[in-house]
Amino acid sequence: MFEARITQGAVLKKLVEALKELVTEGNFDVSSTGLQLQAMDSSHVCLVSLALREDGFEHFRCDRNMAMGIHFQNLSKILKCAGNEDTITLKAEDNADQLTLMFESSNQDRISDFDLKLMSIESEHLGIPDQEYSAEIKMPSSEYQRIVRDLTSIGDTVLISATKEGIKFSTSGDVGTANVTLRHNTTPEKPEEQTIIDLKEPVALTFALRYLNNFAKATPLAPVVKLSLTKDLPIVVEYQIGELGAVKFYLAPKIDD
Amino acid sequence: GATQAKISSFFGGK
Repeated sequence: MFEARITQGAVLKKLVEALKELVTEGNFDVSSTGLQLQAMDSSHVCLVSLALREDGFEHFRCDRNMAMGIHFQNLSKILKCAGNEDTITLKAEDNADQLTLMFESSNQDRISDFDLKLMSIESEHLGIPDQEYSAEIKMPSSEYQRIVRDLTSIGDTVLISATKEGIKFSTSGDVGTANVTLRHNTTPEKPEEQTIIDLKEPVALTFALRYLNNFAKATPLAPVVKLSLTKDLPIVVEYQIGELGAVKFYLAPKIDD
Repeated sequence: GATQAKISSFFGGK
């Protein structure tokens, strides 16, 4: 059987809210090492890779590897019924066609359970190579959210260029143009308020803003976001979810004809 | 203009 208990149920709620518009459905692959998900959006332009470690849960048991096909809008409907302070336990029998979600209030005086019907999903796993990136930028996740939201109101695509001067986001549209530059800034005392640019070589890539904007739905999960860029490769937008794991969004670039 | 690439053209199936 599979059983996973997380005291901070709100994390699970935020996670599903971050994914549900980007990916309709996907498999929760559970094993003794944790829970993983790899899913593409419907246009196959971006990929979500989620990895939650077994030791990040208060309790985790998985007797045999399983792929649990999840419809994210449906999972979201159920998780909306959990309180923000609730402990959430996920449970499934081996080869089950449903996932049980149990919500316990923090003072244990309210317990509810919901069964989510599982789906059979044929999913192709993509091999994501480990690699060095030309530029890695860590910034406050709220800053990333603001930049992509602001630029989405001006244009459809953004040119992201990383140089020793900083990281620059540029767009243009019917109303005009916009540029936002962030400089390397380690002045703030709190690491989560710093902007750290690790540049091996200058790089510039163009991306569709609507996806970058969608990734920002993960902002409530983490105070810091990391962007990784290499010429002619997908950008990685990564949120560390405390000690539990990480969610990474990969977006294929726009390529000049 | 620029063409939107597919993610699968970067990451192979496994």
